[in-house]
Formats: sequence, C-alpha cells, structure tokens
Amino acid sequence: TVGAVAIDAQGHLAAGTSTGGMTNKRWNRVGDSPVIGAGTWADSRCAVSGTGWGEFYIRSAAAHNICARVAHRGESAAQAGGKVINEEIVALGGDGGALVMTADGGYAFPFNTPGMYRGWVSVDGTPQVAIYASETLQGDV
Amino acid sequence: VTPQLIIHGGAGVAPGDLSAEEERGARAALQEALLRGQAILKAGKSAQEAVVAAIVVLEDSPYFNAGRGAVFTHEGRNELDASLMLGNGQRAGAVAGVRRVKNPITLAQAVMEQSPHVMLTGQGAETFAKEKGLPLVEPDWFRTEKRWQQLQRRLAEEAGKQAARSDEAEYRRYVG
Repeated sequence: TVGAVAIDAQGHLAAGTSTGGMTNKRWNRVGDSPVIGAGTWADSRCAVSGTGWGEFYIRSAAAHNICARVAHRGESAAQAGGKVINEEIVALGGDGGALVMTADGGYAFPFNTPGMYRGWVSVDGTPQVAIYASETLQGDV
Repeated sequence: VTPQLIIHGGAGVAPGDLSAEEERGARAALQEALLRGQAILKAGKSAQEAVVAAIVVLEDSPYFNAGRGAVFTHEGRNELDASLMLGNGQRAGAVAGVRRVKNPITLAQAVMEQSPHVMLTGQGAETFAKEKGLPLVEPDWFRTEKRWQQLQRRLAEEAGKQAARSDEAEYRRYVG
C-alpha cells in the first residue's frame, strides 16, 4: 500500500491511498484502502492515509477515528495516531501504520511494525526518507 | 501554515527483507515522490494535486504494493484499490478491484470529480475509466517476479496446511 497526505498554501488538506491488497486474497476481498473513513480520511482539521491489516482498519474506522480524536478531543497528530494505530488496532489483533497531518501543520507517522516506508518534505525543505523503525524521522510514533 | 507533504509506501517491512538494490530503489522512489509533490506545492497548487502526483510515482515503482509491483490474488491476478479525499468540502472518490487502470489513484480522482458517486468497483470502474480516457494497460504491466514468487510460496504453504488441517475453516486459513 502507498499513500500521501498534504496541506497546501490555502491550508487545505488532502489524503490518498492506493494498494494491491493482500497476497493470495480471494473472493474479491477489499481492504481498507478504498474505504473512506477506514483507510483514507480528510476534513478541515485532519487527514489520514493508512497501511496495514485492512480488516482491522475497517472495524476501527481507523482514519476517521484518528481525525475525530483531533477534532473532538484536541489531540495532536501523534497522540491521535498513536492511540488508534498503536493501541486500538493492536488490541483488536491487527497491525500497520498511518500518515496523520493536522491543519496546524502537525504530522505523525504512527506504526507498530518493524518498519514503514515513509517520508516528509515541506515546500522549501530537503526530503527526508526512512524505512525501518530503527531510523528516526521527525513525526515517528 | 507551511505547505508540506508526507508519504508512505506501506508498513511491515523488516530489516533483512530487502536486497541492497531493493532498498536503494525504494528510497529513490520515495525521494522522487516527495520531490514531485514538493514541486506542485511550490507552484502554489493544491494539496490534492500534490497527493495524486506523489502516489502516481509510487504506483509506477515496482518496489511497493500498489500499481506496478502489486501483490497477486489467489487466482494470480492483480486487483487494485485506491481512494482520495479532500478536507475542503470532504469530497471523496474511490475504486476497488480494478485490473487494467495504470494509475488507480487517478481513477479515484475521476470518480470524485466526474461522477456523483464515491466508490466504483470492478468492471464498472474500468468502463468508467475508459469513458474518461484514463490510461489502461495490459495486466502484465503490474507483474513483478518477486510478487509472483510470494504468491507461489503462499499457495504452497496453503496446500500443506490444507492437507494437515482439512477441517479448519477457510476463513481461519486466510487470516492466519
């Protein structure tokens, strides 16, 4: 699965996700990636793209759940993303990661696997890229 | 707020999973996706355009499970899903189970912008893509040998487990 989240000069957020699903999937199985609210969500305060065991992202409405925590509890990207990805989904038996960005420019890369391909760049910055959990990228949760 | 872009190419990768060439290729593709999105943001364009541009780079790279490089279904096909959502107005588009659309994220964008619907699936989604003039490719475009071998290993494992535990529910075997 791949995904991207951005905020533009107008302060508008967008999120997108694309995937091939799971190896050996059957019966036209569909995971969370195309399910709005599970694998992808964006509103005026927060945007999320997920990557992980899709059934658990659907059952926890992961992407919307993260943004609801930002909107209604005032949590940061790291707090909300960490709570849903690294606590709620893990408690259900799932795993994976996500991108979270908030309208104030905060962002986070919560994940609970040995690694997640990830990267960040600002409009005038130098791109930062990481793969494994042992590499530290600002925003890692 | 400073315009910015964050991307992922999937979770679950562990040290030792990748060859040196694969790791270099994946890092280069991530970097290219960031630069492509950055150029769009620098031009004052929208977050939507930056997101789609970055994802197209990752879909076209063989190192990630999306577009070219996607994993195989049990039947040996590539079935692709994608979605896009905008915070401004909460518009959304999504597609599932497409097999010939070169960049599924652009089809999700077309569903959002050019239809009254949010999600299209399968053959209908491909017909919509054709009507809208989106690039279609032969299914072989998505195939990589690494993903094909991953499927063969899974099928072999599954055959072994079925022989040993033929009374186990199919769903349990599927989710492991």
